[in-house]
Amino acid sequence: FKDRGKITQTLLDELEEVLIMADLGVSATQKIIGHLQEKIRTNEVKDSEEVKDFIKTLIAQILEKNEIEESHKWQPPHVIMVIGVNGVGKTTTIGKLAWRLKKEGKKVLLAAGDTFRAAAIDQLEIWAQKIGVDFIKHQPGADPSAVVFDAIQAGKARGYDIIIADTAGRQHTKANLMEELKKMKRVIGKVIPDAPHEVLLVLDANTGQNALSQTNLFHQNLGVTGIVLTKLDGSAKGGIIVNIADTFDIPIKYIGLGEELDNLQEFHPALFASALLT
Amino acid sequence: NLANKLEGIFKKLRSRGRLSESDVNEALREIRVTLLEADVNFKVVKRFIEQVRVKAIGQDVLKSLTPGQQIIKIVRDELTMLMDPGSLKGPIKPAAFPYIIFLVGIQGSGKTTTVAKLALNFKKEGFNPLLVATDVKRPAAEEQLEILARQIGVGAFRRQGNEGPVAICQNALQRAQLNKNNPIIVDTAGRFHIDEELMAELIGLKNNINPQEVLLVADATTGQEAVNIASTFNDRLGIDGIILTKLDGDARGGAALSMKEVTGKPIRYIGIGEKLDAIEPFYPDRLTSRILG
Ligand SMILES: Nc1nc2c(ncn2[C@@H]2O[C@H](COP(=O)(O)OP(=O)(O)OP(=O)(O)O)[C@@H](O)[C@H]2O)c(=O)[nH]1
Ligand SMILES: Nc1nc2c(ncn2[C@@H]2O[C@H](COP(=O)(O)OP(=O)(O)OP(=O)(O)O)[C@@H](O)[C@H]2O)c(=O)[nH]1
Ligand SMILES: [Mg+2]
Ligand SMILES: [Mg+2]
Repeated sequence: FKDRGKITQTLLDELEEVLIMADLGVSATQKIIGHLQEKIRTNEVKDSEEVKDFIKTLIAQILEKNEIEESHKWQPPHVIMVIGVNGVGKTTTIGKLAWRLKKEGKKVLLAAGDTFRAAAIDQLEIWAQKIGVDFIKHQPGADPSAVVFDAIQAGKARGYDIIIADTAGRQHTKANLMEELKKMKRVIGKVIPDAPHEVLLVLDANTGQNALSQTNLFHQNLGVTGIVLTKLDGSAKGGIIVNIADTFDIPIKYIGLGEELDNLQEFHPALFASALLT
Repeated sequence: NLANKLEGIFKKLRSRGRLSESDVNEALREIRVTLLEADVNFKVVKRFIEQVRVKAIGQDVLKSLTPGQQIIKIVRDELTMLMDPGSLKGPIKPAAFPYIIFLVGIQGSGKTTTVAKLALNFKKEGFNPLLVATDVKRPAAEEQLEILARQIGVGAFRRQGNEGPVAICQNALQRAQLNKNNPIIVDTAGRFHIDEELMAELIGLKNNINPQEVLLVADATTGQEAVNIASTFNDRLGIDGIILTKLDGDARGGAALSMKEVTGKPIRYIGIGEKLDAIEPFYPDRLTSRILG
């Protein structure tokens, strides 16, 4: 849809192609095009330029519905648990988040809750050192809940503002691994009632429809309070989060745009909606 | 699932004996949705549906099958042919020294873990592999490869000073020659296909080291961009095969179909877990069933 023109079936077909190839999925795409066809029928949308504006606005609205004002007036220690399937960018995101919070003057503690994967502890430790924040670890193979318990105790005692717990990547379909996360959440809650205050699910923008199943099962098991969408600096559009925003009440908090510490941005529904259509 | 949906469609239609055009069109609509929801690329689906349409219209319904089953059979056969078992090569057989294998792909796809999985396979077959750590960027990537090497009892080579990937590989090959290591499996840093500088680095590495195999490691959950990723890596770098990881989750794996169709390159292995023995040779009919749900 290059310039202002008539609305043709070709235009609608092109629109369907753009949305599906952005990973919105069949049902979200059909729903959006259905709304559009209704507006066309009532003559509220009359040309190709208005089609584009309508779609952008509609997608932004879907994405905005769960967004909440981030007050940042947390009661210390504010505990954040970071979860997600293998390789999506959890550990790197924690580094970026810790960096951002440190620059805001917060005292941050990182907990090496991935005691399973080779060099996971080393990886997070390098980030902690780069940023200059404190770090709690046990030996590889230790009980992840014990590490996090330790970190929360230390965090509480020494007056940290934020404690972020890294966890090992895992497939959401593996019940025993989900149990391990649920146990970690319970352990955190024993030390600080109401903690963890944030359960951040990290999703990879390259992921297709499986992101729905991931969100569904992590949410069912743990109660997800926020989503981070990483690797948006690639060619993937991450359109699956339109369906996720529509289906769940979970706000999208941040997006990852690279591998360095300052490559984390707050999520902007309108900007994201625009980028989807280009 | 698709089989039930098609049965439902054909229950409503009266046709028997031959598959009429309208029967086929309605079934194709369902098949299209099934493939898109399985993450097969939009354009790949379009081409595939046309292939099926041509095969299906006017076909005699076999006595033993319902029209729905007939269409499924055509879809299954076409999908399996797309996965091209003709080119099914089975596991890699390292030939004479040096047999160099590069693992490449985007961030987080499972390259480092898969390097170790392949090494364990080769070790069990009596080879003496050497793992080469050229990812000098990601924090603790070299440690990760060393730890995995130690877990399976094979050697790992990492840089001594501040060398780049080319020098690391050249030095590793010298070590491999002295130690009689073969194959030599090279782990590379994750990178985007659209990152000019990093793709150029990889192309330079390939031109310099001349690997016998360049394998693209791709996550089974990859969505529509699978086509872009695979075709760019293939067109610019040249790949010999694909390894699809994380099939132990519930991803339908349509990305595999897209990547195979657009590059013509065979899927050699699949990753089915985090442990180092969680790798299998690829079987097209299993993935076909998975994609069709
Ligand atoms: N380009 C890009 N790469 C990213 C981004 N976020 C993470 N990565 C990269 O993705 C890869 C995996 O990141 P990790 O932080 O190790 O992911 P993880 O979820 O902790 O992985 P596991 O703990 O193994 O499950 C690394 O190469 C990161 O540099 C991003 O926003 N953009
Ligand atoms: N469940 C499952 N996890 C896997 C599989 N293959 C790799 N992983 C996990 O995926 C995550 C990423 O694996 P890596 O080997 O670090 O990926 P990578 O491609 O080397 O990542 P970068 O070097 O950052 O690009 C780790 O948590 C691995 O344990 C698999 O087949 N199944
Ligand atoms: Mg991690
Ligand atoms: Mg790696």
